[in-house]
Amino acid sequence: LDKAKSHDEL
Amino acid sequence: MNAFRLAGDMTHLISVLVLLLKIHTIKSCAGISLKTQELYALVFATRYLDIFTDFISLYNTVMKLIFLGSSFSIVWYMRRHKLVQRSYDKDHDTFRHQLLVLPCLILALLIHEQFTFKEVMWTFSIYLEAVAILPQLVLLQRTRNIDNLTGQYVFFLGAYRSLYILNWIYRYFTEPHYVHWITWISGLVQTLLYADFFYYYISSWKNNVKLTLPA
Repeated sequence: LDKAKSHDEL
Repeated sequence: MNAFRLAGDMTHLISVLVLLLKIHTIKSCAGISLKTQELYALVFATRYLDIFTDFISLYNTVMKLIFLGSSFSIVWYMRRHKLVQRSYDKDHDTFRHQLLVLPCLILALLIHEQFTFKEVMWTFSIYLEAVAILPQLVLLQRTRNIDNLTGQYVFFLGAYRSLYILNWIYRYFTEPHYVHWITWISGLVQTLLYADFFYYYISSWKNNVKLTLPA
């Protein structure tokens, strides 16, 4: 799971 | 980025700008809950801990800086600016922060995807954002008479939440492995909290009368 990608929303 | 997400971010941005504009130009924060604003500042401070470590896009970084900057300046205005301070409705804004912060912190410690400091803080910010509007809604209920800018502020915030739900539905069907239960459930709870306000906002707009809430 790519954390940066999953947290790309604001 | 899909259109729902962009529209959601833009309505979020507009809501914050409407509020800052109100405070800055008429030097009044009447009807605005300082508790809610402090909770939002805490939400952004704990969510964007990754701002200097994970680069997603220039858009992402700039928006994060705007949300951090605007939320802290709103709190600064309401606490420190002489004129703005005077218009703050302290007696009606009595909702206790701890009632929201502590349960959210405990929930984030119990339910998260990864047990790391950054991840738990991120999860905490998601839970806290879902309920951070409560002091504002309580204040609106107590004062009942709402000026246009305050009404628009809450309206745009609600629009932002609704558009994010459409964005999640869109991403779920278009992106593989896009499943985020924590964000979805919190987001849904948050949007439902606005439902009541929306009902009165839209009916007052349709009848072309000043927005008032029932006691």
